[in-house]
Amino acid sequence: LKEKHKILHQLLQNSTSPVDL
Amino acid sequence: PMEADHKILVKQIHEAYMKNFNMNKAKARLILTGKTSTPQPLIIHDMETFQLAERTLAVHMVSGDYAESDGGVGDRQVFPAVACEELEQREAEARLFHCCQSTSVETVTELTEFAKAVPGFQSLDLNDQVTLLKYGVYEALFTLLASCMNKDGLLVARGGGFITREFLKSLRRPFGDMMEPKFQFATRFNALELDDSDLALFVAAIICCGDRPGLVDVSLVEQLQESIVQALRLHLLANHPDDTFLFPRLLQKLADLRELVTEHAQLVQEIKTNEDTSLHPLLQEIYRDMY
Repeated sequence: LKEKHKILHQLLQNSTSPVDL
Repeated sequence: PMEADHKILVKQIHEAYMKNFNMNKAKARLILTGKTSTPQPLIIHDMETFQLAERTLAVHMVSGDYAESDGGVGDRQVFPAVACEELEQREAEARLFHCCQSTSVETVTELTEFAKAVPGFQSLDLNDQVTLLKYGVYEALFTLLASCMNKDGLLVARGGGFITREFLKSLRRPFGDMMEPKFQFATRFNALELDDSDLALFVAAIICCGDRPGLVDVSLVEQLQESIVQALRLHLLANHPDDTFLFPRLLQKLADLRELVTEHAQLVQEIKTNEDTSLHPLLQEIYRDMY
């Protein structure tokens, strides 16, 4: 699940905006 | 003591909602009814006004194009310059689709922060947090979208623009089919006359849902769901004393939302397959193996 949802994981663990990635 | 507990939960969830969402129903209704001191939103009713909005509301109508591959986060494709009017129209539709995606990505980010602030959510297994977001964010997103809609259109760009229902409907298939079901849902949903405190609990209940596929610890999610749903039931009784059937009517909306998301995912799949456009990596993650 982690491998397939890297951005969701990242959002859950910090608050980096995916728009800025 | 139970009454005190539910009031604390209501307060915490309402505060998390007000803090994390840029737009809320109270704000949207003020703009939609013209009862605000901020400038009236720019009405987007054709391609010309859409292009004007792109120029003037640029900050909040980011129309990036996203690479297809998982590793290509942030990669940009460049559209070939075209002179043909039909191709220009197609480009504008693709840009509009990307504006919708940017708004969705922003709302998913807000929803994630909101979920993290719901008491108990962060104690769940991290895989379950991912699962709950994957399956819940679009149902939550369409709930929040209803707050920005009236029968004639939709507030966009943080209230800076108002895109008409007729314009959205007039777009070429499959783009033209995208928003109409959401307007129909919004009309029925807005008739319940919920306020932001009710919506906060409803959105929390959508996310903390024990029957999402693949949950590791179902009973823990169910416990969390139960406390939120009970708080929602008691809050609705207190906040809408004249509408005793509001709670069961609201629960029925969960089925409508699930159907709306399934239809939406199919349309997005169709667009991805048949159109020269791409999907933001975060949205790709959410849609992949969804239903």
